[in-house]
Amino acid sequence: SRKQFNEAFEEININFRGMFATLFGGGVGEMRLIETEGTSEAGIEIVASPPGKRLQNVALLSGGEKSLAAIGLLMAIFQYKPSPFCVLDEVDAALDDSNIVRFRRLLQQMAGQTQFILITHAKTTMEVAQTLYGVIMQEPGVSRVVSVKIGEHDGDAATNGTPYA
Amino acid sequence: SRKQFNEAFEEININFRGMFATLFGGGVGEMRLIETEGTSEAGIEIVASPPGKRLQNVALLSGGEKSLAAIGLLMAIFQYKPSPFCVLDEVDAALDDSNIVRFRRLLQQMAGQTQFILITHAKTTMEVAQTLYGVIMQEPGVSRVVSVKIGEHDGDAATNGTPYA
Amino acid sequence: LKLKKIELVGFKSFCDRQELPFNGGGVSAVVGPNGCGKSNISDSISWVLGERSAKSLRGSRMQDVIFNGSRDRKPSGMASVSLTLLDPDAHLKPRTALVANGSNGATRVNGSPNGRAAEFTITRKLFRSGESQYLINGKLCRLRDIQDIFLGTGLGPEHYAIIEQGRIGQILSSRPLDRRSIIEEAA
Amino acid sequence: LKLKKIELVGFKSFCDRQELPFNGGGVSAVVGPNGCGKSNISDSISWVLGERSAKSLRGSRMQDVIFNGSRDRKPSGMASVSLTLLDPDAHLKPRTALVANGSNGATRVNGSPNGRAAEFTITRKLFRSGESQYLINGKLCRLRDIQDIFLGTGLGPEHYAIIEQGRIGQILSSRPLDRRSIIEEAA
Ligand SMILES: Nc1ncnc2c1ncn2[C@@H]1O[C@H](COP(=O)(O)OP(=O)(O)OP(=O)(O)O)[C@@H](O)[C@H]1O
Ligand SMILES: Nc1ncnc2c1ncn2[C@@H]1O[C@H](COP(=O)(O)OP(=O)(O)OP(=O)(O)O)[C@@H](O)[C@H]1O
Ligand SMILES: [Mg+2]
Ligand SMILES: [Mg+2]
Repeated sequence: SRKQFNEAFEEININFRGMFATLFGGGVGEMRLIETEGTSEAGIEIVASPPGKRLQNVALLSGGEKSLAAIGLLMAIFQYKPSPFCVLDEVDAALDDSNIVRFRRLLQQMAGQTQFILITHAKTTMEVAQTLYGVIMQEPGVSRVVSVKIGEHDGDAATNGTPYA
Repeated sequence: SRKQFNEAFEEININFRGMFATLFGGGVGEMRLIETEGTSEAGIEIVASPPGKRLQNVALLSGGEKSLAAIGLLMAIFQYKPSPFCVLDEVDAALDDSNIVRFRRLLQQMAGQTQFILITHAKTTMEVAQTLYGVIMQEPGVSRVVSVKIGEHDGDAATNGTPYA
Repeated sequence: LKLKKIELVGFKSFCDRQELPFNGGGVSAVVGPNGCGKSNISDSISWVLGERSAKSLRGSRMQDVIFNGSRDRKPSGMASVSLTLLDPDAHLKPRTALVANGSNGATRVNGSPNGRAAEFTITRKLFRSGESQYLINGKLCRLRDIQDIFLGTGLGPEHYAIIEQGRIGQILSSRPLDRRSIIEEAA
Repeated sequence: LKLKKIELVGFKSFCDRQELPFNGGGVSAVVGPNGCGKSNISDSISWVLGERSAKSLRGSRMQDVIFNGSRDRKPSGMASVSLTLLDPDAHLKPRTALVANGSNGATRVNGSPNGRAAEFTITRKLFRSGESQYLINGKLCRLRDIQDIFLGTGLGPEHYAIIEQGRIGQILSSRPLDRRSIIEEAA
């Protein structure tokens, strides 16, 4: 229903503005409803302007900036309505070291509500995981999975005495 | 001319087969001419099958495998006809550590003929450069470039005594 | 809903039956070298949730998801992926109970009548012939029954909760009405 | 041909005049945090070589490449990019000498008549009005004259020697006839 959509839109937008400000340390990031030809429904335009930079076409943003803004939008939706789980396949590929740290912090914040499954090559991202699934192809062309539980302190569940939570 | 095209195609294909074998440690990688509807010119199909894996649609390859094969094809063209310079913007983004090392080795091999300008976040890739251009935005929204020459040994041109070559 | 386990057999590079157990929440990371099968796991989740487009799974036709053989193995005859989930409020949610209870051979969601939690497994199979099967707790059902469980969760038809490799950079350049359908699914 | 220098002013985030000198060959790496301007440098090279599509440079219209202002700076009135190259065999190559010597106001490539090497600079400017200028060694010429220098080098219209961010993964999924045009350019 249109009322339902507008409520969801407003709330997700508030979340997105907050997410953007956190991830970029300022700037303006939000969604706007725009008239779309050929339909009575409004389309959604995304405005994303990192701090100190002038507002312009989001296409001109850098690869890393686009990734970070998109992550912020996704998390804004999850803040409104958490998904049971979420699969992120190499979403950190374009992020530099300091943005990977921001991404990690955001994951830790959101992990209570949604189970995140990250596919990544970045050591920094791996460090935030409680479980690692190592995929190997010892026999060519045949995949196997080995799962390893990591303790919440120093990578060793046994040493800190608390049961794996 | 068609004769010119066929000669170039054959030679680049020989290079590509070699490149693929080197980068993947085996397997089959080559180009094939295929009939294309609506035109008398043959289109080019790319076959890429890493070692131990069965030949199938290249779309099924992984992100890293696609990047590596594409890099091999590009270098195969440069082997046939070196470009004055080549700009590679984050082509290593999907490569794991061991494939980045293969990529580096290939760059060092090809660097004699073509000047490579790499844009990268990967430390391993940076290490193969003789010159680094650091781009900064001290003032928000305004880019500046600082160039730093690296010696060919141990990152310091002054210590090894040989003039910057 | 909480994810408990993923099982794959004959799906893409997962010739042999493999399992990913999820115990406890938080963040999990899937790691390994290029081409070892990580994105294939993500594809298997999209697929068991009802992905209809082979192209979205990097294939040209749906049979491309069946293990196609390797140097030492013959191609498989079937791909099968199962997702086991825990619904902590099964007794409160008429929709899940109804789907699992309803017509079309779907079965009652596991769990004691007085118990709160209920574990259930959804399965999708594809045979070389092109024949497909969808199951809830081992009983045949329609693809619709599986999709209904996940409506509005981000794991439904828009599945914005599954971001494929390379797609994060595309989100900002998506079309205005595509973005609308994502918000509509969340609403 | 060897690359000697890139100069940018008013191009995208390069408000102030900046220079990248290339002394000696080998490999150079452009590094820095997200959004600092690295890909913009790559765009400036594509642009000065004659890129006609604003979309390929992530813009919606060509004026998007002109510095658009920032917190403390006003927008620029013009974008200008210059590429300085060394042609070690200028005396042997009728084409380069001809382009630089020929009609349309193009000028003689720098270098002594008996000397072997010749350095030359190509420049492209764009004003807010939409007016464009192309120059070789400071003298006005047509865009065609610049493109002719690089035909068959991978820096021509197909510019396969410039791989934009995100494009490496697309090469294998390009269309059969697009791949053909790349081989044709190299041939
Ligand atoms: N039907 C199939 N049968 C057998 N192997 C397959 C099938 N479909 C895909 N593969 C193989 O799976 C591999 C790709 O796996 P996947 O995309 O999961 O890799 P990845 O771990 O994500 O790697 P990357 O880090 O490069 O993204 C390819 O080598 C491909 O040949
Ligand atoms: N015309 C313009 N005027 C001012 N700034 C611009 C203009 N066009 C683009 N920019 C800015 O340039 C920045 C993008 O730069 P660029 O794409 O070069 O980043 P990058 O260094 O490649 O980053 P990444 O590592 O994330 O790929 C954006 O923040 C964008 O706002
Ligand atoms: Mg992958
Ligand atoms: Mg970039």
